[in-house]
Amino acid sequence: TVGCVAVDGNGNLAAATSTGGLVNKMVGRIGDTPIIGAGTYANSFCAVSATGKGEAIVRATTGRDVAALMEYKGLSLKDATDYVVENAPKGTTGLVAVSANGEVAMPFNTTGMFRACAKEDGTSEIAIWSSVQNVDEL
Amino acid sequence: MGWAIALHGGAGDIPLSLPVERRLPREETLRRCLTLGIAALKDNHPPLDVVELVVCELENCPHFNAGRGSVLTTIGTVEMEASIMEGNTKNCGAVSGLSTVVNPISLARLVMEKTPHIYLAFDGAETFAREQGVITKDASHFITPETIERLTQAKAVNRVQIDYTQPAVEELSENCDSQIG
Repeated sequence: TVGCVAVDGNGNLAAATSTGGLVNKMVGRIGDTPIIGAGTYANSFCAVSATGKGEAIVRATTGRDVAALMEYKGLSLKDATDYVVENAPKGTTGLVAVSANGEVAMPFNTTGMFRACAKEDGTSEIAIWSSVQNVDEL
Repeated sequence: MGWAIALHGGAGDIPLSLPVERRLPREETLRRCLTLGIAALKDNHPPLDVVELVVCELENCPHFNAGRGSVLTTIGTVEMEASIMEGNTKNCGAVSGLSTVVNPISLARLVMEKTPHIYLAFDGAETFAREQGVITKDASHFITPETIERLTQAKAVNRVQIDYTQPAVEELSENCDSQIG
């Protein structure tokens, strides 16, 4: 699965996700990617693109849960995404997210996630695993 | 407040021993796509354009599980899916069951912008793609030697895997969840 989230300097948000699904999936199987609120979601608070085991992500309404925690519970992007990913079954979920004020979060509970991010302040990251040894600066 | 962008190329049980020849092309694509997205944001392109642009680039990379390089169904076919959403308006579009559309994310955006609907699938989505004149290719374009190998490995142990990020069969524990390898 691939995905991208972005926010501009005015707080406008967007999310996009695309996938081939699972190896050896049944013909006709639908995953989380096209289910709005599961693998992909954006509102005025954040934009989210998820990856992992689609069935688990659909059950967790991952994307919408992140947005709802920010909107109704006042959580930061980091706290909201950490809560959602930590409460998903281990080994099933990763996501990238940005908030309207330019925060970035990329948590996962799998062994790794191919990911990259950048912010206007010049910070950037390209990584696969959690270890800092896998992080490059642009 | 400032611009920001984040992208992913899949999550799963990616082994720390991932061979360099499989790691480097993916890292290079991530770097190229990030640079592309940064440039678009700096040029004041709308975030919706930016995420579509970046995902198209990722779809075109055969090393990731989307577009060309999508993993295969149990009968060796490709069924791609994609979705896109704009935050302020909550406008969104999604597609699934695509087998010939080169960039499913762009078709998802067309569903959002050109139809009264949110989600088109299978034959209806393919018909819509032709009506809109998006680029299509024969289904064989999307299948790579690596995805054929992944399907062969998965079928050998009757398992459904999370895309290419899974380690090879021989690297897996026999006690792993059968749904994710």
